[in-house]
Amino acid sequence: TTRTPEFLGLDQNNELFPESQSASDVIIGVLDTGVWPESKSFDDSGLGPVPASWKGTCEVGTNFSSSACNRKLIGARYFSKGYEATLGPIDTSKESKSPRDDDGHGTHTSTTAAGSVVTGASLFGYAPGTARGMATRARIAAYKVCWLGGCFSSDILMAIDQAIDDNVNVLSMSLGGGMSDYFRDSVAIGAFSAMEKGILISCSAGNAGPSAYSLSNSAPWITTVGAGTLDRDFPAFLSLGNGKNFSGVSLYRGNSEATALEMTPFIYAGNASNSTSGNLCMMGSLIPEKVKGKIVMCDRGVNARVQKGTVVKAAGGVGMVLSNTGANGEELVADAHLLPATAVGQKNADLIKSYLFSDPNPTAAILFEGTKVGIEPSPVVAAFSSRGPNSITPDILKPDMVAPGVNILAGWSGAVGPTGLAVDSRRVAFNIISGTSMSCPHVSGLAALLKGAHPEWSPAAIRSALMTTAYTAYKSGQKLQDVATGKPSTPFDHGAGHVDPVSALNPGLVYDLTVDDYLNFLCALNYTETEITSLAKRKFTCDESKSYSVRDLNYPSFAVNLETGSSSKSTVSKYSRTLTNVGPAGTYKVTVTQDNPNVKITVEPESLSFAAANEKKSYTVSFAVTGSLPTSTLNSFGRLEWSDGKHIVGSPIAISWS
Amino acid sequence: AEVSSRSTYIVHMAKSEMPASFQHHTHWYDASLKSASDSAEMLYTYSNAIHGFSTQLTPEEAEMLKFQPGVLFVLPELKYELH
Repeated sequence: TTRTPEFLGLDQNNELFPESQSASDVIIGVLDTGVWPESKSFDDSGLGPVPASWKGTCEVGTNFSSSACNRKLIGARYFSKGYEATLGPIDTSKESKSPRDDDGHGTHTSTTAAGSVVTGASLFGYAPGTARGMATRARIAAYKVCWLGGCFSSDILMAIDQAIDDNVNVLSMSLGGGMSDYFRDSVAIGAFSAMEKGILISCSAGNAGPSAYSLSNSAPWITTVGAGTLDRDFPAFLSLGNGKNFSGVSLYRGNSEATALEMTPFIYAGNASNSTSGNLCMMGSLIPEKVKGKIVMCDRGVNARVQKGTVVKAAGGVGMVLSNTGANGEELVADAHLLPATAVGQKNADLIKSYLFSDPNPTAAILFEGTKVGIEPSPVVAAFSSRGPNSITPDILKPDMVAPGVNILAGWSGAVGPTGLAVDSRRVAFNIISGTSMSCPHVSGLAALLKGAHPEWSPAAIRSALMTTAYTAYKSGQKLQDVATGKPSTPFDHGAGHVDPVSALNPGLVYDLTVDDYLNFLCALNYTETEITSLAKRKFTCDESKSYSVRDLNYPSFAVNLETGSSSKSTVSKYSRTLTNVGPAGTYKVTVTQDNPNVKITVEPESLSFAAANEKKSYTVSFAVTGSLPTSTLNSFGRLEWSDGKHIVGSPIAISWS
Repeated sequence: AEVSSRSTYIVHMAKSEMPASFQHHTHWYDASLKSASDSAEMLYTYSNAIHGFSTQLTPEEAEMLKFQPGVLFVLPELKYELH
């Protein structure tokens, strides 16, 4: 990536992160579409021998030999038996039966997590700079589990099985499969076993936002990552024949440096089609006679954004304006279209449409402005980022945090163009794409940095450090925004907040968790012995004499669920937590802020003193309803912070009424 | 026709319940599978992520396998997608 190291403060604080052996001994396993080993991001210059702990290998296959691996890309495997059992033998003329990445996604995620430093990186001159992964000294092991026809659970499970055996330290999985109970979800099951072995599992939250209850990968032993924007944009202005200008974004690059599309006849796709869904620019839906030589405005949705451009081009159009609808609001995702194109937000789109529908001879021009940085406010939560509440366990707040996931530049496959379309014959070393797939490996890499700095920390301690130091407000003091609403985002959108790795390096205190804590959590969920045995891989019986509570899982956040109409007489919810000192001795005092005066939050004790490292101290939080709540009150939010004056250990609070 | 009606299942086993007569868990998994299907073959044997294996079965075979000793779950294959 060329911007996130700066955006996250890594560039200015390089000296804080060790260059030592411990940093280069960290191995990140990436389950994805494989790897393009020729990418400069896998250059192993300056790296020492492969860590002694590594037990993996570099599997050979179609267009992939064992020499593809080196001291950066230390392992590459592929898993296709499940895929082939369902869809038949792999057609090696279409995809490589090997770890080779024919898609680009796996190369993008793995280089984001731990790619080496590459100077002079860009996509067609966009986002220029020095590209690097978050943990430049960590090693990468690629596990190819996703193919042209999808990613199958039997293959994913085997890849996790193998990654555990290979001794990875971090597992990065930018994939998901809906919402099923933990014991039915292969990612959750495999992640549980990985967690037992001390492996941190970072997963994408999903791209089903801004709808509520849209999360994937919500098990508490998984670090669930939502997506936010950077302070970078790729403006491409649309100038209308009536003299009005509208801002949009684009990664289009023509042959000439000063790319622009002069004033050209302009038409709405819905008026250039006989199809009822002609506005979407679906394949074959545009009438060439109406489109030829014109800029066409297409509505977003159903088919891929870049495919709409090819549909316009195939029908003879010379440019495209991609219009957001209510589902996307003002979120602008830039694409490397094959024809001059710009994407505009819903508000601008409505104004542009009113011009299109009222002017008898509408015209437009597109001007591409290149790359702009310093965009404010940033970050903002991406509209597509999946949102809580957690539909599987409402008492666990998810996502855990947000990280950069919009317009991210990282390594790409040489087998496919930047749009991923078959008709795109362009080849690029780096591509700019968006998704929680992109935010997940940011956190995987940052977790590897923390693991390198604190090898003794558990996966839960590393996640806690990332969560409790995440920020929820801009430097101005204003709360983080949600691009879907234009309003402040909530813990259901951003979890603990936006990741801040420099602060995470020295969190002061952490909320640690052991395997037994998670087993007790499963008991609290009333899982049967069979369900627990399948997850734990050993016989585990919940103690009938013991009172288990999900509220007592030592999680760094609070999700409180109350019943509508509850009053102080009927509802006092108590949560217990234990903090472990990972900093110097000190006394921490608690503060609680929240936005609902009818809920009283009490912390006992209000002060915790730590005399030594690794000392543990517990506290309880009580949530009491002090008055009748209006039936319209569904959620309220707050924050609990412990501070010794130097460290702030923050936890988000989300209170829901059902 | 039997082959085409088969789909992939992930079979979770309680390894602690393996009869002493088996020297290795893979032999036990194999015997369990054979008790439900003469022709089904294992796709993968898992040791770390779960205890169990994946295989292709007809719905009837899958149902029969559920009731074999030591079988915890017979879960259908799920398709995941990139984010």
